[in-house]
Amino acid sequence: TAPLNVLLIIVDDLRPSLGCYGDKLVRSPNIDQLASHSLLFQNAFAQQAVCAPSRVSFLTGRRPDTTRLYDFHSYWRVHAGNFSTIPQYFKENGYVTMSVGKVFHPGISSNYSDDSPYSWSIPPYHPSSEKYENAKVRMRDPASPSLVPLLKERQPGVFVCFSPKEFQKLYPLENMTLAPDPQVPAGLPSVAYNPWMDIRQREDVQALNLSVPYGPIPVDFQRKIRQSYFASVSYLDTQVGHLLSALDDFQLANSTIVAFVSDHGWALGEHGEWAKYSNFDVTTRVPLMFYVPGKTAPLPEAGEKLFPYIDPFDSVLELTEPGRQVTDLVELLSLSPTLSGLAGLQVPPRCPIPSFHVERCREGQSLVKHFRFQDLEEDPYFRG
Amino acid sequence: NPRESIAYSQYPRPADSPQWNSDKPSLKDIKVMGYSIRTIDYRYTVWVGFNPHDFLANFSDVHAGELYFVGSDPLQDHNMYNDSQGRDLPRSLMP
Repeated sequence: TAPLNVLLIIVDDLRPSLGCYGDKLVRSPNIDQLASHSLLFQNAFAQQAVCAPSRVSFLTGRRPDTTRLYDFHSYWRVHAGNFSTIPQYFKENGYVTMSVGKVFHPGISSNYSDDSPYSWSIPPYHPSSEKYENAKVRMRDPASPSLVPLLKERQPGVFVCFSPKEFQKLYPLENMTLAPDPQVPAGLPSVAYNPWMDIRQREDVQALNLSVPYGPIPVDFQRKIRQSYFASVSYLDTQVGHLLSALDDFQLANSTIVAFVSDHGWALGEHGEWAKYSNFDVTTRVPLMFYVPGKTAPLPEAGEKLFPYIDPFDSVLELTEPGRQVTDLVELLSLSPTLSGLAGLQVPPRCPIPSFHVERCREGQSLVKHFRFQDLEEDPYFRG
Repeated sequence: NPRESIAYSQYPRPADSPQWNSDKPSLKDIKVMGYSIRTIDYRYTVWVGFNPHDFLANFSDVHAGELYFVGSDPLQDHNMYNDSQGRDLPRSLMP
């Protein structure tokens, strides 16, 4: 009957290239393990495929047309309406809320404060290595430790570091596939095309002298970009593994909801596009899963580890049993009412139109109905 | 209820053709907004005129459209929008 903790893991730029989403190439054993204990949404979509608008949208539960944030240059509370956020709602309901790393997009879009103090009980924590996020690095080598003076930084219970280059070894270039449709489709309207200008500005991409806006990237270089992306995914997986393993260590796995999401997808050569910035499914489709103790998986027994760390470098990785899955289309916008409902808080009412004057309401649906499993309800162990 | 299995997305553009700020246009430069609706069967997108001063999209000012059917074209490479013109989607499915 005690309130459940909530651990919300928000990954930047992660498309569902994960084992639990059927990807045979990518090594993501720790996220797959989380999925095996979770309810996984196969068809979840972001509302706008770029960081700040997407994050503000799902953290406030409003569409970009309501937050009026389509770029990076305004703060919704001033620019659109004083909308509440997910962490703010929990904070106002007695939770201690904490932010580590990039939850809100930094800068004016979160008032240069990660929306503190509205959303957070203590000041948000940022690793000092974050300032290297946009440091001068090559496109196909975003993970070189030699470029990062501070590889690790510790805060009690927090472990953050850059993605080491060694993870590229998991993806030999000779095994690297290309996008199945690397050409710009003939019938694609020019307005729909994303010319991936930020990628073109990377030093090593500039050296390729690509024609703008449609010039394709040479095939060998495409393989290297894909190799680096997948290496980053596996690195991220180890960080998620350490984090979830800590839940076990602190015996919190039986009292913590874990939600795992990304802010949007990423094109890896599909339709001749790279990065995000479009309406294609590859840039809007995101991983979305919820672990709810005793609901999506049995409560761990005393001493049992639900999330033991798995090393993606282990030569033989056991196949993880998939967990429960939902194929219905859902929106990232649903995160806010769903977390509220799962935690036992009152789900905010649907927003009127317009809703600029309403501090707390939801434009998305609660997904809680998907967590009613008939077989579990009939299972005396789960009922207990 | 068809609205229960629909996902909407949108993306702004400064112009009809790709240019240096097409990826991340500032609000003042947004001229076109692409609104998408997705179902399990298709994605339908209309790129319409957008006024950044009053934040209003003009659905009478259609710049371009996209229509992809999941069953026959899961990767979204064959835009069927021009083949579908004159056959409006049900109004209940519009954003």
